[in-house]
Amino acid sequence: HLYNNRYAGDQVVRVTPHTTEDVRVVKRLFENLKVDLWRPNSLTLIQADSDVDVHIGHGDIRELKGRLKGAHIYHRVLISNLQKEIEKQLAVRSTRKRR
Amino acid sequence: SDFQYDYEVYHSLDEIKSWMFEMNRTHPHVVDMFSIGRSYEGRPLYILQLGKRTHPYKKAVWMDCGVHAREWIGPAFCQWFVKEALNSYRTDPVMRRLMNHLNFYIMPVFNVDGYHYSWTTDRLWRKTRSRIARYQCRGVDANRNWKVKWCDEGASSHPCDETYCGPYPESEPEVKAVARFLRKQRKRVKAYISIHAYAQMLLYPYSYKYATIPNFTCVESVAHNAVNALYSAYGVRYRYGPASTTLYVSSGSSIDWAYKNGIPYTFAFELRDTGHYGFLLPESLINPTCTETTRAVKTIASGLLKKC
Repeated sequence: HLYNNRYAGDQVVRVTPHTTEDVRVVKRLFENLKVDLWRPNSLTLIQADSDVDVHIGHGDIRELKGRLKGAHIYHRVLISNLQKEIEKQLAVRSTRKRR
Repeated sequence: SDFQYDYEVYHSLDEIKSWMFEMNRTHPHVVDMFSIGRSYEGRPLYILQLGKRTHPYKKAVWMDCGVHAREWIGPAFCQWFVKEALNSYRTDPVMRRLMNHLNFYIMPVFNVDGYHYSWTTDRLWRKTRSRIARYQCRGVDANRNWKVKWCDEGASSHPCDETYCGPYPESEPEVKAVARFLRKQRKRVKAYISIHAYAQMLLYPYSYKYATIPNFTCVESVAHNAVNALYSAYGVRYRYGPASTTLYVSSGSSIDWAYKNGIPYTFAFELRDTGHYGFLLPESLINPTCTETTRAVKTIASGLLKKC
């Protein structure tokens, strides 16, 4: 597997904090969970009413979604399986090359 | 020639390097290839100079792609632009005029070590690959390492952070090499363009403060025309404006450094998309993304030939 399957089951989630309290909760959450911020690219840049796209490992997805749901913070999944998306990005290419 | 190159797929660093040599070999009258230094891991930092050799003191546009390793659509665009410039020189009067009156310095992959690493080990790597003393984490954010309000708001002084500014300004050999080249060419380079992803934005200074640049009217007008040109291709709307207010505050960025060093028009593109695929923009979207962005870059370059 590409990248040794390291992204299998990982997801990219879009979180939209609406209040300063939401922002505080999200920052605290991301400090505790090992997340890869896609946008913005730093915790200090998270602000109310702007989307936060975060790559989260498959082992932390349940906790992240549970915490966000508990805090009533809006979130949705952008990429449901990162490994598949990555392999799709290059797999098509190799078949084309073969052709 | 039997050199077939597919511009609608992502290419590895080796393939991009071979492609650069081929462009240099097959277009000797309008292409020059040279290196401006070496990366942290010792890879050459190759530049393609495009332009008719009309006279030695032509104005120039600098464009770099791939500052952040995982933003693969950047290098794809740089290659696409070179292909368009060379293929349309005879048929497109606008491109012919640009190539006759300007030189384009194109750096398809700025962060060569990071890009190679994103192909072989970690697809979502962002930073360079330098080692930091006393820390296991590697890499500096090359767009927080420029000597302008270095390591201030919007950058991090912690080596394990994605926006790590580095141990000192221009600590990254890649940043140092480009800064040195642009300092040397200062009198001729009139526009600096850096290609990033994703958010669909066109940004200009300042990034590190909420203030208006002295030549705001001219820069705003060029940006407005550029996003209109981009929109004309497929109807994709880009936001544009000062980076600090349009995106967020960040210090040590290349567009602020270039502007502060006398380049009157400096822009950063954030290409497609707005998050559906993010850094994993499918190859099927390379063509439309690059087609629309080429229109925007041509509009910016054309702006240099007008008086403002």
